[in-house]
This record gives sequence, C-alpha cells and structure tokens, in this order.
Amino acid sequence: MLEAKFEEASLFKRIIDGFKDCVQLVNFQCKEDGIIAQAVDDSRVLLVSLEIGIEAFQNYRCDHPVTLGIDLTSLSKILRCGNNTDNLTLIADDTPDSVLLLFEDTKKDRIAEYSLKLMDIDAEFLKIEDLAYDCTLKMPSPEFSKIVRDLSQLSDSINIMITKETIKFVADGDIGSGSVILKPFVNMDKPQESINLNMDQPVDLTFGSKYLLDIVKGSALSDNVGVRLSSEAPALFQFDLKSGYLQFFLAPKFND
Amino acid sequence: AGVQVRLDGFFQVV
Repeated sequence: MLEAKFEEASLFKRIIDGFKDCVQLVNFQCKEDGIIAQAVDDSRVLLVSLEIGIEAFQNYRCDHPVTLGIDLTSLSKILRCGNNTDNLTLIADDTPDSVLLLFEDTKKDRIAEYSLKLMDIDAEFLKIEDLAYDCTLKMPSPEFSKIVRDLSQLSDSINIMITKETIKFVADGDIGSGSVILKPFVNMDKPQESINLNMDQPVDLTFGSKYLLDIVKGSALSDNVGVRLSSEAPALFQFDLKSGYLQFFLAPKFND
Repeated sequence: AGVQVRLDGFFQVV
C-alpha cells in the first residue's frame, strides 16, 4: 500500500511540470524511503532523474515497493483539476492498475478524487556512476533560465566556457551573436543570489538550446540550479527539493 | 554547430 501525501498539490505539480515536456512515459518507483523516477528523452540526449525523499511529504507510507507507470500528459490533466493549496495524496495498492489522486481543500470541506490508469512501461534504466566533474557551479535558477531563454533565440547551440574567475555563455547564430559573462560572488544578505564556482579544470562545452530550454523548466522547483560540467561526461543540472532533487543529464555537442 | 552526442556512450544500461 502506497500513501504519499503532499502538503500542497503545487509541489507535485511543479515537479511534474519540470520534466513533462521532455519525456512522456515514466516509471515512478515507490519504496520505503521515497519515490524515484528516471527517463530518457526520445533522442537519447537528455536524461531526467527524480528523487522525492520522504521529508518532502507531509505523510509517507509505502509497505511494499511498487512501480507506477505513468503517462505524464494524462497525469498533468488530472493535476490541473486540483487547487495549488490542496493537500494531495497519491494512493495505490501493492499491485495497482491505477493510482488514486485525492485533493483535499484545507479551508473547506471539499474532496476531489481522481483515478489515473497506469501503464506497463518497458523502459531501460541507466546506471549513473558518480562522475568526476571539472567545474561545479551554483547560481540563481531565474538567472540561469533567463540566459538560456535569451541566448537560445540566437542559435540552436549554447556554449558554456568556464575559466578560473569567469563563466561565459555564448550563442552565435544566423541573426547575430550574444554572450553573457558572470563572475562568482557572495551575497551575504541574499545568499540564494550568490554565484559559487569551483573549478579544477577549465571547460568549454556546447549544448543544444532545445534541451537547455527543457531543463530550465525545473527552475520553479528551486531558487538555485547546480551545474556540473566535465569534458568527459554529460553535464548535470540539478534542482534541489526540500528532500530530494530533479536532475538532468545532458550529452554535449562536439565539433566534427 | 557541432555533432550531438547521445547519452548511450556514457551510461550503462541496466
């Protein structure tokens, strides 16, 4: 029996909105210690990895591991039926063919109940080793989101270059070119606005704008985004939850 | 610009 109660439906909505546009069919593996999910986009360039720890829930109970195969488009339709401030409980039995979503209004006696049919999804699971990264960057997610949205208008590729004291984003396309240069700094009053950079090796990497545009949809989950870059491995973009995270692994582009 | 690489080359399917 699974019973997973979010204090606010908006958290689960923001999690699903964070990756529903790049993958569609996802197995949610529910275990004693929380829910994990992993999915690769159709082009096999972007991997989404989600972990929702039990502390992200108001109540969480899962007696036996259960996998919920969910079509995110269908789930989104149901999530739109609930109000953001409703309590949301996901309920499933041990061998479910559907999952129940229970929205409870906290201010009045209103309970809405929806059942979502589950799917048998035959998805590969990729084993992600702990990778060594050359650069680790933490920056405000709205700022990262704006840079990606701005530069993606100019080119289908965005170049990220990091040297000791400088983070440079560059797009060079048919209509012109653009670049944004940031320096690490600490904002004592508003730490979430700080930019932290740890660099072992400089990096110069290029990524598809369309994938970065998918990734920045996770910005609603966290004030910050963690970016880990390596010349030898896919980049990692991470949005932390109160307990858990939404991660995107993105394969780079290389010159011919 | 550039050739898009896929994730398959980096991660092992389990």
